[in-house]
Amino acid sequence: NSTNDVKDEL
Amino acid sequence: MNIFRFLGDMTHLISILILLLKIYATKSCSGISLKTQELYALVFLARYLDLFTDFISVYNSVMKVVFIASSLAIVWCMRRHRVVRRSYDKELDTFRHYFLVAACLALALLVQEKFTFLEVLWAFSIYLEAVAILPQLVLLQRSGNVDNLTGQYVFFLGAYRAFYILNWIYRYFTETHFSRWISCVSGLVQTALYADFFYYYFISWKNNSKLQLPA
Repeated sequence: NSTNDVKDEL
Repeated sequence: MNIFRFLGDMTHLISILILLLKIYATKSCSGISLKTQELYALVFLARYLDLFTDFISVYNSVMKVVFIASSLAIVWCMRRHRVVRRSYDKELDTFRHYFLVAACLALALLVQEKFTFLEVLWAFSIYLEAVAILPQLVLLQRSGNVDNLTGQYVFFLGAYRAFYILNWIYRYFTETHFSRWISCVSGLVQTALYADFFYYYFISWKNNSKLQLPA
């Protein structure tokens, strides 16, 4: 899925 | 990961280390709002629920554990530590932060990316983090003089989200479908709340004088 779906930020 | 986000995370970590240093070195939490610390513990617990479900990177997982553990340790210290809790400004720290929790929860139920348990809690944590500093800023204004470590703590805490705004701008221009408008709007509100503090912090730094917030 696209990066903005994954909460990759703290 | 980009330099702005890394600097933001490091600034955030530094702010927590400064607070831990202040409490450990001075065995005092005067000038620190317990309510703000409780709100931050809630922010991290609500946001990092995916700690065990989504593995993103070692860095991401380690930082989440550090933020959750440190915020809970600070709340425990201010509530239970027999020496530290005596210096808590209970009569000054009277901001009704439960209203902030209720308002952010209501907003998260109305505005989130997807109406799922994790997304609602994530939006709740983003909104709550934006206003979590309010009890601390009110306490600083009431307590008048601000000790250096407390001033630096609030300064780094405000600076971290400013770096994140640069990170979102950078990601907006470098990634095709990057849309984090919930984080961006909340981050702008969060950083704006520090505006007057930054101003008085800069004045005190320029005049090399004690940080004084107008009552």
